[in-house]
Amino acid sequence: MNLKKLEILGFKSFANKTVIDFSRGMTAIVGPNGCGKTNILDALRWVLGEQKVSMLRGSKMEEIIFNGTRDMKPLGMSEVTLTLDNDKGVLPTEYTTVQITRRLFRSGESEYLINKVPCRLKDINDLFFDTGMGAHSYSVIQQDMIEAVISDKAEERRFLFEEAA
Amino acid sequence: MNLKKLEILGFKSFANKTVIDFSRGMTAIVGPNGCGKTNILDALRWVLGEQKVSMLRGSKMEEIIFNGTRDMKPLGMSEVTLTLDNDKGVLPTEYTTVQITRRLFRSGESEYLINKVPCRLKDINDLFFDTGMGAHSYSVIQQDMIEAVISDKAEERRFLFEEAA
Amino acid sequence: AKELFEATFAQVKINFKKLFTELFTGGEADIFLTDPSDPLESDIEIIARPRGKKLISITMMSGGERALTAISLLFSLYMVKPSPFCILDEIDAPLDDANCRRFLKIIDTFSNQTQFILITHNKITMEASHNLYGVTMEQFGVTKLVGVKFSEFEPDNVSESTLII
Amino acid sequence: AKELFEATFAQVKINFKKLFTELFTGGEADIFLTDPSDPLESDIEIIARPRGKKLISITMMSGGERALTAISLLFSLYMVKPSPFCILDEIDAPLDDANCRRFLKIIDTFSNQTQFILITHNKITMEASHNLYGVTMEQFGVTKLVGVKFSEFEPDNVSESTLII
Ligand SMILES: Nc1ncnc2c1ncn2[C@@H]1O[C@H](COP(=O)(O)OP(=O)(O)OP(=O)(O)O)[C@@H](O)[C@H]1O
Ligand SMILES: Nc1ncnc2c1ncn2[C@@H]1O[C@H](COP(=O)(O)OP(=O)(O)OP(=O)(O)O)[C@@H](O)[C@H]1O
Ligand SMILES: [Mg+2]
Ligand SMILES: [Mg+2]
Repeated sequence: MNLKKLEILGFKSFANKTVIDFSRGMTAIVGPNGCGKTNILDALRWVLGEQKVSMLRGSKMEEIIFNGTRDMKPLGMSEVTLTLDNDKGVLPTEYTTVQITRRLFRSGESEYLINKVPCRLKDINDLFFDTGMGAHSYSVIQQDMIEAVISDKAEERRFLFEEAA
Repeated sequence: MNLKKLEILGFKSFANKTVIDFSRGMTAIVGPNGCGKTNILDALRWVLGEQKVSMLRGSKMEEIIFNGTRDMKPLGMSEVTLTLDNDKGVLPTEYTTVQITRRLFRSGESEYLINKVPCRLKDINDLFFDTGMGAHSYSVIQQDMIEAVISDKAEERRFLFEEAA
Repeated sequence: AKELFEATFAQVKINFKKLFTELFTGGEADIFLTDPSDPLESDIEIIARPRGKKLISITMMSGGERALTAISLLFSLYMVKPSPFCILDEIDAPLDDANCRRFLKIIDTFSNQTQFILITHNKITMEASHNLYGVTMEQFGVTKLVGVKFSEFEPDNVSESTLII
Repeated sequence: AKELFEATFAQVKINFKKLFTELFTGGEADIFLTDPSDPLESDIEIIARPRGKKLISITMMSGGERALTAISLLFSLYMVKPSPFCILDEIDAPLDDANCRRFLKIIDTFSNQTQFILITHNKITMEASHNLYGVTMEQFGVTKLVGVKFSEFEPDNVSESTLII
């Protein structure tokens, strides 16, 4: 089971459509401060079903839609599509390629699709249930989580153990 | 007013006497993880009168005495001496060179000296009062303080402003 | 659920002891439940002793040692329940060159079963990656991705400034 | 005390606006009291707009942008009440190469009145320093200091691994 591709448009600083192909092996994402590297991580969390806006560094979900710059107007929608290779059947579906899409409109409306078929957020959560891959899994590690793992906050540690169990 | 020299013996990982001469200009302290760089910062805080053990990453003050290694026995005392150049008279004393020493014994006894004359901790605190240089000033910045300055913890920010006022 | 947690915990414990000693080229560490009779609610304690040093609480370890201990624990969890992919945001920031290389070696051994994506500013990590994406902002506030390396790149030429061209 | 705080705050505000724009090569920022009628108890808010981007809350800024904003605020306080010395522990860790150089330029302008000591793993900071101390542990658990550079050093030869020799 691999990530194949992540397509981002209208999410945070991705005013133009961006396609990231994930090859096997180790991929490094580099670049100057503030250019969008962590935003890629946020986009991945979001398309996997993240509902806690604080995990995306925002205070309300609408803030994740591209809100314009000096030279560009804000956009009306954020869309992220993740394509996965399900060759080992890890995901509970008979498809060998799985594509998940999440959209959010300024109106507050959301759309979710699995292989281009509309579905509910719950269906996306169910797809990843118990695979260790959901938005809240330990697959996505921000820098402050490293400190939390060994800090005095025993609840953070416990959460990771429960994920693994 | 400059730092001239810091002498450390028996404090944390400084089992052997270490002398650091501070020149003018910018000094960089480098080296592998766990070798003692932040311990130098702790030694400076401690000799300036730091009483909060948590600021020194310990849970009781006795922990700052060198507690031995596989090849060396623990020591019985920690001693740090800071020598300052008081040429501009910033410190309220007529001496142009000021030397502060702090000692802690395993028994729990402490000794404090200013220019080799025994004094109380209060005298050291008074010496630095309002110079922006005490142990709790913003002269000594740990990495987690940077995050605290701009995090939601408004009290951390306020503390720095009060120091400057 | 209690048995599952205890079985998981026992396995993570074994992995952690082994991985810590590998990443610290020696020394030892352990994790345990502060209240073994109540595994689902108990705090999880970590103790560690880097090579040649005495046992110390996590709070007294250096920044880099803490990060490496947290990484050992995180990967111990991954060994119990491997994740198909893993995205890590600048967790190599506090590591010195030697520890960074050891961390990357662990990543390498996991790379068969897990796709790793590392956001980093660290040149050593960049050189070790198979694939490298550069994230830039040619237009103010708009992210643009450049693919820089796909397993044939010359590591000597990589620096963050070249990616902006 | 109220007047003193308000006067200090006003001065820090002026410095912060200027320093932020300098460190971010553009953009703007401000600080204000959430409750101006109660300056001694009020929270202190920070807003910032990096160049070309729209105004965003501090939480949505990137790791490097947050660090640079905190550094702007810290140095704004120093300008009001300069400290004779300042010891900074790895605060350059989240900064990219360009931001690190800008940060060092600010340190340089302050170096006449403040003695800076920077603990760092960053090669650019090492090269920019006048004096360089290497901290090592030849014997397990025992810190040993080596003086590496005193304003005549060849920067190309400095790396953490050479210091252990
Ligand atoms: N809704 C949005 N619309 C436009 N831009 C946004 C939006 N949300 C966040 N941003 C921009 O994204 C930037 C942050 O990007 P990100 O956190 O990915 O940086 P980074 O590459 O990880 O940098 P660093 O190396 O400093 O961690 C911020 O400067 C912010 O202006
Ligand atoms: N009382 C003590 N006796 C002996 N050693 C101690 C004592 N207290 C702390 N240490 C040792 O000091 C080490 C931490 O040193 P320090 O925090 O200065 O590292 P550092 O050089 O800042 O590393 P990093 O780059 O990872 O931040 C710990 O490994 C610990 O073993
Ligand atoms: Mg980031
Ligand atoms: Mg340190």
